Amino acid sequence: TNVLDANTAIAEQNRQFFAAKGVFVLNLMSAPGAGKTTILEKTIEALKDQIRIGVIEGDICTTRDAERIAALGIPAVQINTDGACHLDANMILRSLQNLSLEDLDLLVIENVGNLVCPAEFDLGEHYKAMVISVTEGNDKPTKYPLMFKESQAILVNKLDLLPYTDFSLEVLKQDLETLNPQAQVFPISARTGEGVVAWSQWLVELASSIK
Amino acid sequence: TNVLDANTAIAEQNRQFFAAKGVFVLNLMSAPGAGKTTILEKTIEALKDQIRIGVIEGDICTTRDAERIAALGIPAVQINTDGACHLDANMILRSLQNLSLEDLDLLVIENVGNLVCPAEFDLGEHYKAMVISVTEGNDKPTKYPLMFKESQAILVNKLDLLPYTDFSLEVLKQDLETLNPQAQVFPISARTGEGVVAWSQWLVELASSIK
Ligand SMILES: Nc1nc2c(ncn2[C@@H]2O[C@H](COP(=O)(O)OP(=O)(O)OP(=O)(O)O)[C@@H](O)[C@H]2O)c(=O)[nH]1
Ligand SMILES: Nc1nc2c(ncn2[C@@H]2O[C@H](COP(=O)(O)OP(=O)(O)OP(=O)(O)O)[C@@H](O)[C@H]2O)c(=O)[nH]1
Ligand SMILES: [Mg+2]
Ligand SMILES: [Mg+2]
Repeated sequence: TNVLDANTAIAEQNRQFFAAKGVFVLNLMSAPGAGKTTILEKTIEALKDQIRIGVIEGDICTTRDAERIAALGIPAVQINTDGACHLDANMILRSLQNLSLEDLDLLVIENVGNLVCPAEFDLGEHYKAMVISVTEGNDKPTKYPLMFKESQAILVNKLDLLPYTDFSLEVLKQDLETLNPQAQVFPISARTGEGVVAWSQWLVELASSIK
Repeated sequence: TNVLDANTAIAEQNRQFFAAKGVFVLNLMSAPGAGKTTILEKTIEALKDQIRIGVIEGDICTTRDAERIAALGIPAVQINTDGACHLDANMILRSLQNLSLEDLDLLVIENVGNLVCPAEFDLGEHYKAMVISVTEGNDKPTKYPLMFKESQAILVNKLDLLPYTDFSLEVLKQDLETLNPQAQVFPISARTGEGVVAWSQWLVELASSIK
């Protein structure tokens, strides 16, 4: 469609800009409330002495998520989409005026909470990562396949709630093996900290790999 | 926009058709995995001997949800949107060919799991209801306000998980009082059955009120 073609052209521009500045860019997606911001808080606490991190937050409205990130002492920019259910490359391009990319090693873009449209819009990122919460049910990969197929990393969050749900980690891993065998799967609990080290190390290695 | 105007015209057509057939229509929305289908299963079990119920299921792909409903012995139709992140009035109009509305008292339309766009598209329903799970966090009403504002009923699901979260039912009720004081709030657990009777009775009264 014309909308996606125009978006891809701007995404390419963003990608070249990110490469010129030597910053690794991750597009983090999920359904609303899966735990993206909480995972980011834990990840930043684990990594902020090793690498320089910045965050772009995307939400329909409010600055709540950017405020949570800024409270950790790192650069955070809030985009309000005013109704659009996903971020696009042009919104990212415009928000870059508020960030000094030369001071960053890793830039995480937290997308709008939505399991559908964000996966269709290239923002110029290196990698896509998504979060699924064990409370959402085992059927999400087959019912909402695109985001699971497009992501290089899939974080399975809220493991601490697993004993109180009918969710099967085994069934999920089998479904992901079928849909996206290359994806790295990170079982995690942003509440207890379980799995945060493995996920954070994967990010540090990626951010270092483009230097 | 032209898209919404065209949609509203078809929604009006649907609404007149529903009135002529004497069937009460509910548009049920939520984020993915909040528990819409599980709540419907419990509601149908509680009501199927009192009123005649039919369900239209809306999903990106698969027929999983319609199969869960059909297994209860009531009419269920599956719409696959092939990528669209919400149902619209035309999809509903086309699906009505597969339902005998004259045999129904209540028609529930389970929308695509998405906290954003479904609230913008009138389907011709009498009422909108939405589900929020206690695992999604207290900030959803302020971050995704439209659906909370538009709904006549707000079900707060997965109460059984409340002890394991940082969610406050009090804070939620205060936020809903500000955003939508007319909405009926139904604390519920589709897993334990808590709150299902009050919700089901509200539905029966509405379905009877239009006879
Ligand atoms: N039990 C448990 N709760 C968690 C965990 N991670 C996040 N939460 C809770 O889940 C809710 C939502 O977390 P957020 O981090 O705000 O989710 P989000 O994906 O950023 O939400 P949006 O930005 O609105 O899409 C909050 O109440 C968190 O406290 C976890 O590992 N375990
Ligand atoms: N603990 C607990 N789990 C629940 C409850 N209600 C639903 N679930 C679980 O939540 C997951 C999702 O439930 P569904 O009913 O499929 O959710 P949905 O809103 O219909 O999902 P979509 O149609 O994909 O948007 C499943 O694993 C259910 O077993 C509840 O009250 N308590
Ligand atoms: Mg967030
Ligand atoms: Mg469902």
